[in-house]
Amino acid sequence: PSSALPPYFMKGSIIQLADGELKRVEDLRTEDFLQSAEVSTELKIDSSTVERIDSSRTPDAVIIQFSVGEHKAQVCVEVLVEYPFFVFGQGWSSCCPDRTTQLLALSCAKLSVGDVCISLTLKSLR
Amino acid sequence: VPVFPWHSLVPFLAPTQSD
Repeated sequence: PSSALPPYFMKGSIIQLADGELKRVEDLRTEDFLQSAEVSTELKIDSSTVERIDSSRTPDAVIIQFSVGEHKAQVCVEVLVEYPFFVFGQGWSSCCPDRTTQLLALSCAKLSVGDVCISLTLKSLR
Repeated sequence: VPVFPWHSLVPFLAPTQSD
């Protein structure tokens, strides 16, 4: 795995919403994700609450445990400390906001236990 | 200039079962 974050988190990256509108990554708001998911035929937004943040054996990584969706499925993800998540009503947040800002120029809040992140799931398949 | 789709930016976590 690469130690680099995906390019679309870099400040100034151009993001296309589902209705075709273009926005910079740092200008995205909660409504942009919600509205984009509404018009998506496959994807819907779930609420994923941060339950735990543990250190990882991998340098500069953390293991984040989320409680996902209405069924509160427990899901762990291992990410770099600077990996940004979008918190409802708050915006970009990472475990190490200083590092995120240093590497990506993206302003971040500190991701904490109890924060509710935007995640994606599939709309029910029939 | 590359343009990225909105859904790249948020993680895909476990699909929920609908009842």
